[in-house]
Amino acid sequence: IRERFRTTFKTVNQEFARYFSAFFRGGTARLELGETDEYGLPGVEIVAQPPGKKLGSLALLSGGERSLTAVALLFALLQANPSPICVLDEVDAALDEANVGRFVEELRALSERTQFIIITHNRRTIETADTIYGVSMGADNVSRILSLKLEDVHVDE
Amino acid sequence: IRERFRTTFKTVNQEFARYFSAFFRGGTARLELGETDEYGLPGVEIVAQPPGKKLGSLALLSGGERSLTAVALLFALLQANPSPICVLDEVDAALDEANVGRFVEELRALSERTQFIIITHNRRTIETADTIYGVSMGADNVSRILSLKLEDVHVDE
Amino acid sequence: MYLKRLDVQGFKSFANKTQLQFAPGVTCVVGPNGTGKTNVADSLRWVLGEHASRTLRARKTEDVIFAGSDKRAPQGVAEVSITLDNSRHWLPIEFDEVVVTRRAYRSGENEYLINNSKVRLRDVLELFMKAQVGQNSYAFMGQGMVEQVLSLRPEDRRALIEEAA
Amino acid sequence: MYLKRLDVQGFKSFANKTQLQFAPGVTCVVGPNGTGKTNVADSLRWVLGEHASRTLRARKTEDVIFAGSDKRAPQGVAEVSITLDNSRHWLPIEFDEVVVTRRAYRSGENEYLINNSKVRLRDVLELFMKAQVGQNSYAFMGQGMVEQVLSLRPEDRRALIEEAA
Ligand SMILES: Nc1ncnc2c1ncn2[C@@H]1O[C@H](COP(=O)(O)OP(=O)(O)OP(=O)(O)O)[C@@H](O)[C@H]1O
Ligand SMILES: Nc1ncnc2c1ncn2[C@@H]1O[C@H](COP(=O)(O)OP(=O)(O)OP(=O)(O)O)[C@@H](O)[C@H]1O
Ligand SMILES: [Mg+2]
Ligand SMILES: [Mg+2]
Repeated sequence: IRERFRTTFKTVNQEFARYFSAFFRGGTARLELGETDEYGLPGVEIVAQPPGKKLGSLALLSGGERSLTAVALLFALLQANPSPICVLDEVDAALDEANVGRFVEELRALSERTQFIIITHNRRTIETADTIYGVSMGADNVSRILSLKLEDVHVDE
Repeated sequence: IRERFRTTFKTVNQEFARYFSAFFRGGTARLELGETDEYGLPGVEIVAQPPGKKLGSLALLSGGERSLTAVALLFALLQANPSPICVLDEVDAALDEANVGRFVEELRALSERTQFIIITHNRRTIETADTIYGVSMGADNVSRILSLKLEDVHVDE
Repeated sequence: MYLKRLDVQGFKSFANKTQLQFAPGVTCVVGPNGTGKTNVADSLRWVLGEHASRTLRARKTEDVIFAGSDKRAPQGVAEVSITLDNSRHWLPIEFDEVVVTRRAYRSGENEYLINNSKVRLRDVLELFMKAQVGQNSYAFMGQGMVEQVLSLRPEDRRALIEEAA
Repeated sequence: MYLKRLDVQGFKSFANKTQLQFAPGVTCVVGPNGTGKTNVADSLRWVLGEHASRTLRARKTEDVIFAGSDKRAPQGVAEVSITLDNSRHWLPIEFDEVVVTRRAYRSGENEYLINNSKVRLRDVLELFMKAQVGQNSYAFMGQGMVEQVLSLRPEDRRALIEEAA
């Protein structure tokens, strides 16, 4: 069991570093095994440094930088152990357009092995969809679903 | 002191109900005085019901509905006791375009008495600005500020 | 193995019988605030056996059943079915197509079916555990939760890696 | 009374002397992720006397001073000045224009000035308390914090109303 954890940790760590560098176009990030708890198991810490910036705590990162770092870790976990289905609810909310672009690029690559269901308001994310469903609610407060084409979609935010 | 609290509570409550109905184009919301704590002071609870929907806890509201409800309370506080300056950092992140429209409409009205500084990625919010500052960071990781006109701004998210 | 179809009726804001067809790859769900997008994600988690009240934004079983509106009466049952392609037998079960159904009644009772035969919750959980469908907490990232992985305690983050192991 | 100008130098990512002019009404701050928008908001809170480390994302005084990058040396001082129009004498002070300055050194020492005369932090806080500038917690809504008012404990929400009273 400990061996499997070590191997997985190594893979996730490598993938996390790779996704982080892809998202930030440089910089370094890694996972570190920290202090051991009462069971003698070490906790997992995150160290992240965007390109050119001084290394600080995660708290010093901006809102968008934190989102990207979290997604990098999520994608690393998916790469290490693909889940057949993955549901993401507005994870791109804090990202600027350029970062959304990098996010969807890695998303498409992962979608070869994982089926993604993504709730989003972002046009660039929607542009990468194979299927689009629009949800609406009428005056009766009942949800309805409509299959959409990209041209029908008019989100902006 | 108790008298002043009661008066303020009444005003904030009225304004909260008004802003909520404006944002949700209907529905009802109010503040309620709840259980008293160890000092004999009652806590303040929020009751919010979008139009046509069954009354439930705040937890049942969607992400955007929660944002709008929170902003309604914030604006009610500002109306009851205007602060000369108010800084909002991406409070419109979870709102769809129609809701951003209602948000900026009330914002403009309040800006007669309160000076707003708003960090946003949303185009509709930016369209209501009297002044726009663009922040950029170069390869030296130093922030720079540039005064912008609406035509220069190309955010999308 | 992939998700082919989702059928929802009486679950949260889905008072009408609603069907979503899925294909491999990326499916985007869009729409204005409060229309039911997160409810779609909730229905998926729910049919896969989720019962954590905070995750589903439902304090009791009743909360996931359509509560009615000023123009529509409340309903008595919530039902969600997912149809999974099992042609490669990811799921340790005979069928090429697997349909998992979950129903909830106002009494608080929950029912589970696999290809229309009644089973217990643990059968559903065991089935998915072997295929690792949606069992990993990192398979779902809720609204406003994206940063949570950064603020986890180190031991909880370790648990995340262990799930992937 | 309104904010006329903000001068920032050495504060967080603002290594260069930077000036923002403000007018009454609405000012929007835009730009890509990680460029320094929230840092602008932080500088405003900081010069108004904020020292809560979590709010400023700074565990110690040093954290607000430009730390350097791979192309630029760190700096020794952070300085922020706000210029306020006081023609209606909102602030209980003689001048028509009030400039409040805060400086921080790597030693951890903080300096405060009002119209270029050294004062103590409490003088700055007292000045603003009388004019209620930025003293109310509802005058600032931080990134990702908009929903916080909904999840406050009832007694904390009461405190919010009391601030407005
Ligand atoms: N049991 C129920 N019966 C009827 N309506 C319900 C029930 N549970 C939730 N709802 C309604 O569903 C709506 C929330 O839907 P949901 O959270 O999916 O919105 P959303 O599309 O994700 O919006 P946002 O973009 O704001 O996140 C709420 O307005 C709520 O009233
Ligand atoms: N003391 C410091 N010295 C140098 N750089 C700093 C310092 N403190 C913070 N920064 C940098 O400022 C950046 C964060 O800026 P800020 O939080 O203002 O971004 P933002 O424009 O609000 O982005 P977002 O849109 O993602 O919220 C971080 O990348 C961080 O490296
Ligand atoms: Mg939602
Ligand atoms: Mg920010």
